[in-house]
Order: sequence, then C-alpha cells, then structure tokens
Amino acid sequence: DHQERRTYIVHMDKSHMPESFTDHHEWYHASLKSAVDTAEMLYAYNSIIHGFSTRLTEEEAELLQGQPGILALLPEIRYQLH
Amino acid sequence: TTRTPEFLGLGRSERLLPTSTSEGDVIIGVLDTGVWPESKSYDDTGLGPVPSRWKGECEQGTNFSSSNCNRKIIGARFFCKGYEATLGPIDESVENRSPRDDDGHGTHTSTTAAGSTVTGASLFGYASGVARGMASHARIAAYKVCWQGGCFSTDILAAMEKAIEDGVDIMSMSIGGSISDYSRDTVAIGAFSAMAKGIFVSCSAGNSGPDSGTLSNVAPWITTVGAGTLDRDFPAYVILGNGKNFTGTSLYSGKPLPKKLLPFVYAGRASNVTGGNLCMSDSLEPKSVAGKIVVCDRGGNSRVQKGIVVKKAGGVGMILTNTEAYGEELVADAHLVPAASLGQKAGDEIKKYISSDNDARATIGFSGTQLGVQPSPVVAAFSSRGPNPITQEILKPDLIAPGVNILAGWTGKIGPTGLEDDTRHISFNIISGTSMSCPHVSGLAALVKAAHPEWSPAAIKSALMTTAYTAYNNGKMILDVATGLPATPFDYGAGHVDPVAALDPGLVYDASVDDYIDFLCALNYSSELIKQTTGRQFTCSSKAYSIQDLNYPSFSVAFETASETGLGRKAVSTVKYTRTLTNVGKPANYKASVWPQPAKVQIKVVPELLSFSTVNEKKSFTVTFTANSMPSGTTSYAHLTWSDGKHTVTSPIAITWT
Repeated sequence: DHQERRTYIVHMDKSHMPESFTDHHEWYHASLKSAVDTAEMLYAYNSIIHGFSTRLTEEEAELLQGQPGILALLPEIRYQLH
Repeated sequence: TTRTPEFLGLGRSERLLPTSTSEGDVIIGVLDTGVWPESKSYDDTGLGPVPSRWKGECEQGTNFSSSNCNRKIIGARFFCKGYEATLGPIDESVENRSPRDDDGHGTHTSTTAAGSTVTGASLFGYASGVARGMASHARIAAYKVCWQGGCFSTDILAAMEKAIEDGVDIMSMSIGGSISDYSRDTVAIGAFSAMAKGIFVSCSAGNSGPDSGTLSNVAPWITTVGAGTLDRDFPAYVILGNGKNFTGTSLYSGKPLPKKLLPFVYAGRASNVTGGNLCMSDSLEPKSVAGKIVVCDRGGNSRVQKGIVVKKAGGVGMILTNTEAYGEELVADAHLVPAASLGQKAGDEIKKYISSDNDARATIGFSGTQLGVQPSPVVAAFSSRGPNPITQEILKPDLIAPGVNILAGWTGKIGPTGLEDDTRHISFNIISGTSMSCPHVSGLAALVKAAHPEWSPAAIKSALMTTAYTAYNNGKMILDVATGLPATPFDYGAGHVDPVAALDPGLVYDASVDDYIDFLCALNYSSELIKQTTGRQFTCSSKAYSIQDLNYPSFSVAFETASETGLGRKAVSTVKYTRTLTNVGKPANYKASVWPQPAKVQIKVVPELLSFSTVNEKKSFTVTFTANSMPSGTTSYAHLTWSDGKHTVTSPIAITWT
C-alpha cells in the first residue's frame, strides 16, 4: 500500500547544510517539512549519524530522497534477541 | 553466572587479573530488554563511587525511578519511539514503559557481563553455586531497546548514540537483524562510531547454525561471538520397558513420576491433526494420552509449551525428541511436567520401540547437575557459522564463549519458561544462545580494558582472539556438536576465549579508524557510502587498497575456481596478505609456524622471525597463499602462530574455493 507509512532513518550530510541555518535540527525540520508537511520526527541523531527518523509513505520517502543534503533513507529494521 | 568463571580460569590467576578498583572504572553498556534492579546481582556493596566522567542517567518510567540505580547499575535508559510509531503505544498493563526488564533477557545478559557476586545461586537447585559476572566490579549501564514486539533500528541507533555520549567503554549487544551491507546496517554504523571513540563492541553471532553463512553482526570493527558448551550438564534418564536406557537433559524440579514404568505414546499417533507429532496446542486426543508419557518431536512451538499441551490433554510426562534438524544437541528446560530432551538417535529408537510393542512403557528420572563433562567446550549446533556472508575475506565468528545452559540473573516478572502458565518466581534462570556468549566476552573485554586501559578496541579483540584455544588438553581439536566431528574456524573463529591468556598476549594486531576506512575503500565504497558507514568525509585515493591488508587477527582466503578465472583446472592462484604486529610485552624474538601444513595450499610467511626490543614497536610480515584450482566448495584450514616461547599468538586460517 503506497499510502501506508513506514519508519525510516533519514541520514543527512551535514556538510550540505545551507548557511542560512545555524542549528542542524532546524535544517532537519525544514528538510522534512519541505517534503512532507505532516510528518513528525521520532529521533534526531547527532553523533553516530546526522539525521533523524520519521514515518513516511513510499511517495513521501521518494520526495524527501530528492531533497538536497539527504545521504540515504534506511527503512526500519526489526532486530531480534539472540 | 555459576561455573563459567571457573571454566574460564578466572579463579586461577589472580596475579594477572586487574584490581577491583581499575575494573570499577570500566562501564559496560548493555543494549537489551532492560534490568530488574532488585536482582542481587546488582548489589553495589564494596564498589567505589561512580566514575566521575560518567554522563549517563537513570531515567524514570513505569515502576522504575532513579533510586533503582546504584553504584552497580549506574545508568538505565529506555528507547521506544520507533517501536511505538510502528506498533502503537506500549500497553503498560503488560509491559513497563521504563528500563525495567519484563522479559529477563536483559537482566541475564547484563549480570553475565558484570553482575556482582551472589552466593547460593541456582535454578530450583540446578547449577547451584556462587554466581558472578565476568567483570564483577565493572559498572552496568542498561539501554532498553527491545520490547515484546521486537527491537527497532531507530531505537537501537538512538540508544547507541546515547551510550557513546554517556561514556560507556564496552557495548554489549545480543541482538541481530537481517544481513545487509555495512552502510545500511544500523548496528555496524553505530559500532563504527563507538569503535572510533575507543569503545569495544561485542555482538552475538546469531542462532542460525549449523547451516553455513548464517552469521549476523559481521563488520570487522565488531567482535562477533559464537557459542560453546560448558563442562556442565543436567542429565535426565529415560528408562524403557525393553530394558534400554537413554540419557537426555532436563531442568524439571517438580514432583517426580511414580517409581514404576508408565504407558507411553508417540504424539504423532495420539493426534488427528497434521503435525500432531509436534504437540501443538490442542492437537492431542485426551483419550489417547491420559495417564501416559507422551513423546513429542522438537520444532513448531516452544519446547516447554509442548509439556503444557501434554498436561492439558491428561498426559503425565513428556519425552522431547530431536528430529534431523536438531541432531544430538540437547537443550535443558525448566519444564512444568516431568520431561526430558533426547537426541535424534535416542528418539528414533524410542519411536521404533513404541511402534513394535502395544504395551510400551517408560519412565523418566532426574539427577540434578553434573560437572566435569568432557569433552568441553563443544561448538553449539545453534551457533551461527561462517563464511562471512558480507565480506568473505574477513573470518567470522571471531571466537566462541560459553552460551549453552547459562545460569544468570532473571526478571522477577515472569517464570523461567516465559510462558503465561508458568507462575514460578525465580532469581536466576538457565538459558542458551549466542545472546549468552556475547556478554561473557563483553565482561572479559572489560577485564582486559581494566588491565590495559590504553588499548584500542582492535587490540583488545586481538588479545582475546590470538590467545583463544582450539584444542582440548589432550591435543584433540574442539568438536562441533552438530556433526560430532572436529569444528573448523568457520564454526569457532579463533577458538574458545581464554581470558587469563588474553591479559598477556605478547603481541597484538592493532587497527585504527583509518585502517577500517582503507578496508571500505578496498570494497570499492564511494565517498557517500563511506560517509554513511563511518560518518566521515573521505575520498579513496588512487592507491591500490586491499581487503587482505586489513590488520585482522585471522585469515580468510577465498580462491576462485578454474571456471571463474577462465584458466585451466591446474591454474595456480596466489594471494598475499600483509599484517602488522605490535609488541605489548617485554622485548622478545618471535618465530612463525603454520600448523597443520595444509596439503592443498602452500603457505609462506616472510619474515619468519620478528624481533621486538621495545613496547609498542611494530613489525610487519606477509603471508602468501598459493594453491591449485579446486572444485567450488573445497575448504582447507590451518593456523599461524607467532611464539617467543612464552606467548603464543595464534591466528586461524580458513581457505575456500568459490
């Protein structure tokens, strides 16, 4: 279902942050809102990666992928205890 | 855990072990199902103040407050935004929305790594003794990322990030997901960042053995841990009416069966449904099993659940028999009915007896805990096996550690079987998995870190690997329980961990962040993929990068077959590996030896002698492997040892033709 939302880790390239932003969180929000107005951020990641996680439809994910500064969209993976 | 400290020799060499003060400076972050803070294994008596550099917190939540932390559990956090986004809000009537462990797994793993000493530990009298974690003075920081519906990568990434910020020294992760490239593997990405900050990351290899190529968590900057057995067993005896006896295993602790032989029946003949032999819920006909011992085949549902199905249908006991998929591997369970697990061979004989005798009878007896079982360790059948499914040139697993029938701390919320019907409350539970072997290595790495705080994660891994053993005291090679034959480096990696030897390895194969980035360049990673994996901006240069040159403490050589090279069947291939050893001991001369000399491959080490005159001095050598083309699937194994007469620095060599 193309309208069903899935969770993604959105990996951003901080070196592409426009100078108009002083805070990378603002940039994450702006990037997300420019592609998907209604999506909420679950986590903002600051050290292992720069980016955030959010819920997107397939169409929204494609739209976001096309934004400048997006390195990768990683679909949520479910891990199991061993 | 009980027994594993003795099995690993931790009680033998106090002289080499770090002091409790230096061990108390090491913080182990455990990403799992949380902690049950009331466990005696988290008692902080005798521990000094929390290290001043620690930035972690004890987060509040359902049934958990900051007062649940102490000088043992110095941090406890929970991560569920990803989980709740997918599965909806956590049902707090079922599961605590806090670091509190509702499952038991996280309490088991964290107490295995660094639980305090508890006397009189046991599960219903089984495995009794003094329980302690491997680094019993180290601190624990719990990061709850796993919930009833699983562990989500968004939560895991957030937890890894927080653990790094908080200041953990060791990260222990007994979880795994589907196999994916390093740049798309959350654990690999998080572990790279951790490694770059000097944090040692150990992960479970997975429980998908004995099939080959089933490993998870295979990035070279992770220490991947498989599972072996202890010298401990919990024997149960099945006595048949025809006079034959079979030895199995059980942790049953209730009322014994009457002292007479009872009628028994094979579940496959006491059921009208497909798969009735598996004793699935409501599959047994009460009239066929009432008052009888029921033989159920393993698989399909949980092993203990089968006993409950038997009981509900009126049966009085259960014999759980392995089918071909499980072979002779026995797993001990705290059954709710008198029950014993048997291997496939015994199971087949029992089924033959039932089908040949209309009045077949049997009984089950239990004889507690047996120590000194030999041979041990053997590689557990469930332990995932190489070759490495992502990069065949990196041998995985890295090593094995105890992971079968491990007693350690447990949640007070559920019984030992985890089933709703199991209302028993316990402080310790006995369970198996690479989940159990991983925290053993995490705790042992903490000991090495305490003894050598300046060592990098790669140096600690090297010390653990190059001192691991592959043979028993009688010289025979470690066995694989799945086959009954000698195991190979694809099963045990460098071998079984020997922590006392790891404290004084003599030499180490060290590796830096740059070395791992060169490795990614050798995999032809683009700058974008390198950034995704490592968080660093790097463009590979025009120099020739080689996977074979990553300074890894083991060797995996993949020759192409003649058909792939396009050359004749007699085509000779040569592969050259470069390694660098760093002296971490006294000045010494080391000599190389390759054993056993494989018939199919010529292995040449240059130079064969390395002299070290100062600490941290580095010396490089090459290993050249030359072989004729062989049919695809051919394998060959050897070991390379550098020895100065006191230390033996051994690397496994696995050679395949693909």
